[in-house]
Amino acid sequence: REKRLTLPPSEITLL
Amino acid sequence: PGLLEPTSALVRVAKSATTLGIAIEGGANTRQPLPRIVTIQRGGSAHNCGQLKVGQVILEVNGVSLRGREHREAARIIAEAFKTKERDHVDFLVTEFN
Repeated sequence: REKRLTLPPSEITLL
Repeated sequence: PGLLEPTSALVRVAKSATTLGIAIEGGANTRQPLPRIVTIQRGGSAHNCGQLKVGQVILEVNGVSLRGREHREAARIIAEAFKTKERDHVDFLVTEFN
C-alpha cells in the first residue's frame, strides 16, 4: 500500500 | 503461469475508421501498472467495434503482453498494431479486473 502511494500517476495518450 | 486471467476477454477491433479512437492511461512504474481505457471516441474503430469499454485494462495486443511496459512503450505497441498493414484488425486481450 505504501509503495502504491508513492507511484506517480500516468500520462494519458490518445490513440 | 501462462493461464489467462479469469475475467479476460479477447476483443477483435476491425480497422473500420482512420483512427483507433481510445485514450489509455497507465503503464509500468505508475499507479496503474497496465494500460486502462479511459476514453472511447465516437466514430473511431474501437467505438464501431462496440466491445471495448471504458475501464477495461489491456493485457495484450495481438498476443504481445503489455505487462512491464512503460506508458509510452505500451502506447507505441498499440499505435503500431493499428498502423500495420499486415492485419485489418487489432486483437486486444482485456480484463475488467484491475
